[in-house]
Amino acid sequence: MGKIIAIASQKGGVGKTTTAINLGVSFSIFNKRTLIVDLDPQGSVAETFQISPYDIPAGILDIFKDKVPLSEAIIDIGLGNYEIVASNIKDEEDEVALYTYAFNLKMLKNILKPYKKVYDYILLDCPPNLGTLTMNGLIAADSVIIPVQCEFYALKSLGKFLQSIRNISKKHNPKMRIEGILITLFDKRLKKSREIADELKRSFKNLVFDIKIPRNAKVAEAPAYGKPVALYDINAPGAIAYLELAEKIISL
Amino acid sequence: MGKIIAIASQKGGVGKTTTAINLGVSFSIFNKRTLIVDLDPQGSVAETFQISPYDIPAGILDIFKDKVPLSEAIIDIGLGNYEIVASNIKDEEDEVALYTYAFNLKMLKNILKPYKKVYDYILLDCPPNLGTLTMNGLIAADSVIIPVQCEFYALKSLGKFLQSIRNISKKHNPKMRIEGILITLFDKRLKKSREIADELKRSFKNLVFDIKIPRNAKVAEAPAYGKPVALYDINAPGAIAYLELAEKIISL
Ligand SMILES: Nc1ncnc2c1ncn2[C@@H]1O[C@H](COP(=O)(O)OP(=O)(O)OP(=O)(O)O)[C@@H](O)[C@H]1O
Ligand SMILES: Nc1ncnc2c1ncn2[C@@H]1O[C@H](COP(=O)(O)OP(=O)(O)OP(=O)(O)O)[C@@H](O)[C@H]1O
Ligand SMILES: [Mg+2]
Ligand SMILES: [Mg+2]
Repeated sequence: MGKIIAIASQKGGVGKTTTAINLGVSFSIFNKRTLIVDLDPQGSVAETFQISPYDIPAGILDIFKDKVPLSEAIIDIGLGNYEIVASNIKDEEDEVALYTYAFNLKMLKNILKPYKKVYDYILLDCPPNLGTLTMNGLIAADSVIIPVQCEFYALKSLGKFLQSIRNISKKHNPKMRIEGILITLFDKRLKKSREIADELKRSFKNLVFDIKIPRNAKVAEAPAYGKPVALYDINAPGAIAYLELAEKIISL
Repeated sequence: MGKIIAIASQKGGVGKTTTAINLGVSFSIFNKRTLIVDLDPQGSVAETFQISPYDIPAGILDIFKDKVPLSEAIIDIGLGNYEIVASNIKDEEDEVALYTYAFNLKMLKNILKPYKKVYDYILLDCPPNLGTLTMNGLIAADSVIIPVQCEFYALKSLGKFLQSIRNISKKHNPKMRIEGILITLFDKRLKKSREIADELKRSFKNLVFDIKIPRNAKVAEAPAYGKPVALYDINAPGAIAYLELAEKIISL
């Protein structure tokens, strides 16, 4: 049976999309059938693969609004074991509409359920807020990965976010677990980064993955070439870290 | 008459809060009476000054929900010419409630109007999305500053965001102008950063501020000490850049 993992954080710019894309491709490199679902109106997942929102036959808006079957929205991007469902929000009206349709908090859970037999991993890229789309993601998920940057605002927002996850889990999805807190954009040269990473380990203990994703220019460059970093430069420190993370999650 | 400037971007983690806080304090250093309004449920503005959401007498939720007068939510944090209105969202239920009350898109505009006589600058820190809170901010604003990081996803999201700003302005706030596109977290050592900065200048010409905010560790450290960077280390490159930006905007 496949596993649905939400990649979520209220804080913006901490590496949610980067983690969904690159952890996803790492699973596919280990021959796990993987689906990436973009719940974020920004639509960065399709952009990573140079797919314009206008070229998408059907996306997350059509699924929530017109009940288009998920199978019509799955895009094969030519990588083995790796498919995506894009977010095709064109403007602010689409965005407000999507958040409104998502008031049915169990919608995504019911849509994805049958696909747990088709995929080994389904990764959900969540938007940077606690709105109805992220709630749909957390309610559909078996577990959640929380990317955190070792900086003041991201650290502050983690405590509150963990509390919200517990609230949502208790009310709507009691089986959901925390897969882990993932330190991203880690710069070991900065004293502040090292201090915050130690603080995270002290406060959240085993919830924090030992694997840290280093800040690595190749990770930020890869999407400009339409690729996940592992296919752009397999020896890049960021690519290796995501492969190690995938290996760890598969082994759990 | 005071000026209301929204600091907005759909992309997360590009320096919206950092710009609101530090451009704000720079205005106050030039003796301009400044108010920072936090429209983001994350509540990073109050956190910067070590104010807990539980200690806030009234915040943005009370203003939208219970029509509490703005004057009751203004907090004097002990810096001359510089006050804040905090976002006091405690959990995901508050967040969904706030976005729903904000369906009245002209609410903030009507609340802030009388305060243009009290302050020289009112800065609005927007959340990383195009939901009803950001729309309230763009409709209340005289102008908007769009922070952009020189990286692929932030660049891609800029075009769409500018289009949405034009749509919102045409329908709801025709006088709103673009104050400027602000390059933030700029690392001049990275070739990719320099390339993207050049591309921004080529595509958006005079819309892009000449002043770039450099990536500067002191900027990220300052909030941990409860201060804007100018009060943490006035000689820090980040502090100087925000002072230059304030000077430029005041002179326009
Ligand atoms: N390990 C890394 N090394 C270098 N750059 C990275 C790394 N991870 C992410 N980035 C870059 O940092 C920026 C933020 O990452 P990303 O967009 O994935 O975050 P996000 O949490 O999905 O943002 P949002 O909140 O807007 O959805 C991007 O420009 C990305 O390319
Ligand atoms: N010039 C800078 N130099 C170094 N770090 C910076 C700079 N500007 C912002 N930062 C850091 O980058 C991170 C993102 O900035 P910030 O939180 O202000 O962005 P934001 O756009 O408000 O994010 P969100 O989308 O979550 O609201 C923060 O940890 C901040 O301290
Ligand atoms: Mg993202
Ligand atoms: Mg912010």
